[in-house]
Amino acid sequence: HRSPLNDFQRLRATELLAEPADQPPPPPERGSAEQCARRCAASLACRAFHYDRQSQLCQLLPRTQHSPRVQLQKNTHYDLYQKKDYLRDCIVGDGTSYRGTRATTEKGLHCQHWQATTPHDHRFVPSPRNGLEENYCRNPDRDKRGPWCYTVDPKIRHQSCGIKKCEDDVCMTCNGEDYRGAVDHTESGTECQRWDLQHPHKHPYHPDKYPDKGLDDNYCRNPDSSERPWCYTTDPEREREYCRIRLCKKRPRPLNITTGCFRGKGESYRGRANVTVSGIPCQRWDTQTPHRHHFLPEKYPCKDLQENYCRNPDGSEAPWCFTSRPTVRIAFCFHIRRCPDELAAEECYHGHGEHYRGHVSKTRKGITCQPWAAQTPHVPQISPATHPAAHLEKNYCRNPDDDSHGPWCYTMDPRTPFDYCAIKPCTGSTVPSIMENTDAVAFEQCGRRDERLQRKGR
Amino acid sequence: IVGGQPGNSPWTVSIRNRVGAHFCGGSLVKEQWVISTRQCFSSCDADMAGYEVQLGTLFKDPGPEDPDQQTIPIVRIVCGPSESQLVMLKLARPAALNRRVALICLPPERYVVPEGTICEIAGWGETRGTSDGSVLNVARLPVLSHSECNLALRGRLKESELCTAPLRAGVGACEGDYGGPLACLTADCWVLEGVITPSRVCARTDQPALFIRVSLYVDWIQKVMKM
Repeated sequence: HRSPLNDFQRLRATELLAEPADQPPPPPERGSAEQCARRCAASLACRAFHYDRQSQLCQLLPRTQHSPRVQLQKNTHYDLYQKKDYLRDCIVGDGTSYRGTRATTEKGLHCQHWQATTPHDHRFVPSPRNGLEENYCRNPDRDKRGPWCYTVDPKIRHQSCGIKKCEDDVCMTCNGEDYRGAVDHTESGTECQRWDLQHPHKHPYHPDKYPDKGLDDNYCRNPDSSERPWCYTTDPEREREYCRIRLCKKRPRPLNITTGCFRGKGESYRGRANVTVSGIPCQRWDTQTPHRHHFLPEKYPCKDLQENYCRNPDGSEAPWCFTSRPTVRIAFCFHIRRCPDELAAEECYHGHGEHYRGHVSKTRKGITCQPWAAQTPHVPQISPATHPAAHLEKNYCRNPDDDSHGPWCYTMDPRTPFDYCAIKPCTGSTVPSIMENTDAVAFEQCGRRDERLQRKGR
Repeated sequence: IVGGQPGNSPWTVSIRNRVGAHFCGGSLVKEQWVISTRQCFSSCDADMAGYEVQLGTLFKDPGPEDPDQQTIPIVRIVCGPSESQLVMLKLARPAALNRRVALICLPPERYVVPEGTICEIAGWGETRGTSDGSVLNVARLPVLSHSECNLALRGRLKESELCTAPLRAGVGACEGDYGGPLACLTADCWVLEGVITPSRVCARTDQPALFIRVSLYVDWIQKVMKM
């Protein structure tokens, strides 16, 4: 049940470019990514492969991003898969499979080239099988201390390179939700299943769906706020299991703590709201009634699960709590005010700001405005050419279309075509009240409802 | 919805988070656009990967064989003017309109709903035991005049807010309804006049309920869809 892709690290939409002079790769072949991985794994010369998901073409490569004279380039047609052993900077087990590029010993001495026999003669002959290359640290004789090398110091024949084991290389804080290390085995030593595969275990944590959880390859992660990083296993009999990862000695200082309001999803909200929006008191975190749960305060030291306060220990949409009502397990605390997330207004405008001629050129979120005459990142429908009298200078905020919500601009953020600016109405600036006149109403096609269904529904 | 009853509201959509759970409501104003409230979303440039809208079904958690159900990913969130508390959600593809899925009209700019107009709120939120929480619930509320409401709220009512009168039976929106519609029947057409936003307490019997006044932001809504 182990996927051959488990030996590879995937870089999405990426191409590995080599210099033309280098040895051209073999012609692409058709097949699935897993078939391609099997082919590359079976070839000592192969260290990576390009996979084109659309055409299902696979091209084996004799190099990785750490090889000389190569560069990575964005390319939406390809995913680049590279053998983990060539990329990892830590070792698994005794490091026999380590193929990284570390070339200095633990005391900082430079390694002697494996080809060379001076200053130290030796019997190791570099070959694709033993992976001896350049002067990189290797473990050709299964030394328990891990990869080592002969040194260029005549007085010191060889020395360990001190490359850490992966479980000790990157430590985790709190519950390991931010852990992005390279451990890919569970506590019992079982290999993890890739997050981008649905076998042997089907699961909801697709990497595309959770881009913020770092669900890379088959590394241990904590996408659901469990106690520690874990993974689905390649053992069909065992769905998931925790991983052994070192806890950092220092606990991180909580950042951006808020009490009177919450920012983003409210993970750093430390206020005292303890009632749900519908008025139901929250259940205390240190009790299991009326609702049993696994968010025990002592298991989540960084989440401040005090009393029965609204908290967001698992990255939900907003602070929430278990309710004291048996029929309602969980409720959000949406009634807690959101912290303002807009820049302080630098200037003010009268009316709708149609005559504003100031120099503010940032949106209320702090994004730089796109020059009115520019065509990227947004092709403007309003420009100096279409509105010559609107004073559309440089990238200053303006209101050429008499937008009732004030000056605005196209933005330099490709995902945000336009937005309003960090300018507010001047005090005393009056705009006709909405209550002063009401219009006749005329509608065309929308808003129709099949009333027959409604009667049947009731 | 507290104090409501199972009903049909073909423009009301359920917004689902990454584990597929309903957490807020919305209204279909264009085949590829839903309007909801800012309070339901973590930020104006949130990565919406994994978030979806569900429409075309009366059930909060329909079975796989529900024929008319549509589930469409959300690809972008656009925040409204600062005071509006509104967001527009762009869908990955247009919703298919049918007898279970319909657009709701937008009012003319700055249109004021006449006092006493009967409007309807709809959602899959908390019912507090007053109805079947597994299906869409609707409830009817009469519009309260701006002046009367401002009086009841001791002068703190904004122009961007719209009120409905409190009912002695305790009828109103609640947890899980936020972002959903206050739809009013005007000239034989259902019009999105208000958007449900979180309040301190659900279905109060002694205070008006507040909604975002959509007519004040129709120009922004049209501009977003046009841009």
